Amino acid sequence: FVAVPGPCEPEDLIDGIIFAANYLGSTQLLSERNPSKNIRMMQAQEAVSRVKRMQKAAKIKKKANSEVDAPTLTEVDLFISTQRIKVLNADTQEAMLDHALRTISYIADIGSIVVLMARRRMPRAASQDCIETTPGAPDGRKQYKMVCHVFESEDAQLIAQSIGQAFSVAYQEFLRANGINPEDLSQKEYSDVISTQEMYNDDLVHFSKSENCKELQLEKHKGEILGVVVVESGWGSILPTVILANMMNGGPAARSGKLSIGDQITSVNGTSLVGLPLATCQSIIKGLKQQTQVKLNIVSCPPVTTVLIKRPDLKYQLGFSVQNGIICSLMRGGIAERGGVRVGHRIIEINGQSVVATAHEKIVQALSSSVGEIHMKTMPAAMFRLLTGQETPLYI
Amino acid sequence: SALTITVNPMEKHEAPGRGED
Repeated sequence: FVAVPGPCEPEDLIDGIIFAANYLGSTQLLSERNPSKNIRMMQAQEAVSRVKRMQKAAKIKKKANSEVDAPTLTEVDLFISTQRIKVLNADTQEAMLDHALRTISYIADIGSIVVLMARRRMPRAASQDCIETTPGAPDGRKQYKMVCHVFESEDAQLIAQSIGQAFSVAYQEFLRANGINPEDLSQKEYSDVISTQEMYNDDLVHFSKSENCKELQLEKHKGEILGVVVVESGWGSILPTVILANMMNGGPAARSGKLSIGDQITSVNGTSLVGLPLATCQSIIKGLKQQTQVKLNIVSCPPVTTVLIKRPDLKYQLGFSVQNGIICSLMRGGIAERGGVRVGHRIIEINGQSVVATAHEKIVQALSSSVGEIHMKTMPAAMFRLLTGQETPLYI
Repeated sequence: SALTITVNPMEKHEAPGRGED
């Protein structure tokens, strides 16, 4: 392990350590995605004062009910590891709260108080329930729900430092898993590389042009399938929806002459497919069998995605991994994601050279030795298999 | 007493809206 400053042994944080504390309560806040330190401080203070108000109200209520002896605090064991933070009831050892460490946004300590800020899950469809805009917020900036847990302990500072250390140990593991040696690269240095990387925004420009977004009416016979194969656009894509990968000869989709392979389907008969899992999109399309008219909203896209990665030096890892020519993982916020790399895509070309028949080792070699501008062409792996006849299309 | 904030460096790599109930 790289030495990570803090009160614990990094090895102990992997197994997990326990601190005794009193759980005072939890509250929810709305927050922008990456708030400034000052805003975080205000959020922590707001959480503490809300929970203290709740405590006071509970005490008054208890007094009124003359349950003077009833405790207003819950004694807990705070379990901290590089994977999770759990809050266990000290008496029963029952888990009251359990958060994956990566979902913890930050930790605050003030005197004997510790505040844990965790991001709440937002459904993929970004429902209004979990994502809101604050009226009057500049340019309607998105607000995310956070849950704030407040604790009291003599060891408040030690608890906060231990969680901070767990953050660092887990982050170094994450960097290492993405091929970055934390010893070679300070976080500051990597942030600098990221900030010099332009967001590859051809996708965004393409999607925002109204001439690329079309509403189509397709005629079909009752009982006839639409005659399409759809695949996922791939994690990391700007528009997470299905892509038309193949059309059945003589089927309604092909007959219309209005669709092309590569088109992204955004809605079917008014039902949005954006953000839905592939299986759900497929069943929505299958559900059209008895219809005679189908309304599709599509974005015309070429079947091949263009990627541009700017890598100033070999010491900066690309931030994605490849297996047999297929991109299988992507580092969130890394230079590859910014450059347009999508999980599940097959690499077709690197710097103008076709790599479809190139051995895996050669592809890795070409990528690992490339610096400056790296141009790639990719397409969803499933679409590539269909187009090259390696897979038989199952039309729906 | 002073208020100390320690931000999780993983935060910037997480997709917006990813979290837990």
